[in-house]
Amino acid sequence: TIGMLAVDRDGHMAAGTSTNGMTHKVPGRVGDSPIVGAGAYADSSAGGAAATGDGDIMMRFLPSYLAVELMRAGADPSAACKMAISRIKRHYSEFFGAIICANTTGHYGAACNKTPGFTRFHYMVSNSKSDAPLLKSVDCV
Amino acid sequence: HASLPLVINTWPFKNATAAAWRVLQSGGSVLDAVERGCARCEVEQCDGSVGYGGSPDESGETTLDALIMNGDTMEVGAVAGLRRIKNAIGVARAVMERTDHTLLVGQSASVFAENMGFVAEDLTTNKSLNIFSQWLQSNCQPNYRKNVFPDPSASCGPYEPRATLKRTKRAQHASRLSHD
Repeated sequence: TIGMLAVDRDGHMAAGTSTNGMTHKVPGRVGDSPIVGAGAYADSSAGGAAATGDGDIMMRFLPSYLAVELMRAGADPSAACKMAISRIKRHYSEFFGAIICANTTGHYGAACNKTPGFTRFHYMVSNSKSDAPLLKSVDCV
Repeated sequence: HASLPLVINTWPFKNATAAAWRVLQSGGSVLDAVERGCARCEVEQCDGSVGYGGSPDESGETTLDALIMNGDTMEVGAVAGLRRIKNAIGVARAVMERTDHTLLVGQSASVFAENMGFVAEDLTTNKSLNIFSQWLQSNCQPNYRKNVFPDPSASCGPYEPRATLKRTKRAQHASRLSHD
């Protein structure tokens, strides 16, 4: 799955996702990726977020919407991402998932849930400082 | 690290980031950037979890889900369980721009896509067929069904509902190579 956020120099924001979902799913099953607020969410007055992982679990918590609302309330993107992951972790401590967050000033962050075999989450960033895609990573919590 | 413009995406899909970045650098919109970036991954079948030929379902079929959202207008277009169309993010954008709806699903979404000029083609590849064959040979494991007969942790279907519902710990099947 890819989840992507784009912000232009005026703070206009868009979000998108694309996936073929989980392998061996029951036919007809849909994950979080095409669900607004679950797979991704964007509001140019606050920020954007995109989630990835076990969509059957993640879609129950609308983590992208939650992260954006936390940024609207003043949280920085890294903190917003962490809180969105923590909310899910309270109920599903071993879920597989991660989220990226960005605000309209160009600050960004990410978070993931630490599970056996998944301790670090990698994501890509390109901005006017880098002018090329940079591989970033975050330790899972 | 505040700096605009910005493109950020999940997983180390470098070419997708670069594609989106090029759009912004050439004066394109953030919607164009997101569409182009995600489409790049669909073409490249990023880590097998995006695009055609990956994540076959229980019947061996690959279906696609995608979403695009405009953060200025809060318009959204999405498709789920899209069959036989490779450019899922493109269809999602068409849902946003060519309908007043938000989410189209399944076969009807494919018909919409065809009507909008998207090409219908088989999403199956040798790789997805192989994944499906191996799954059948492994007695359909891993398996997402529960409270059905025969026991889905050991047998393939067809399944019938079991008379009683039993609470069991949910197995974690999602991984780096099988995720949303």
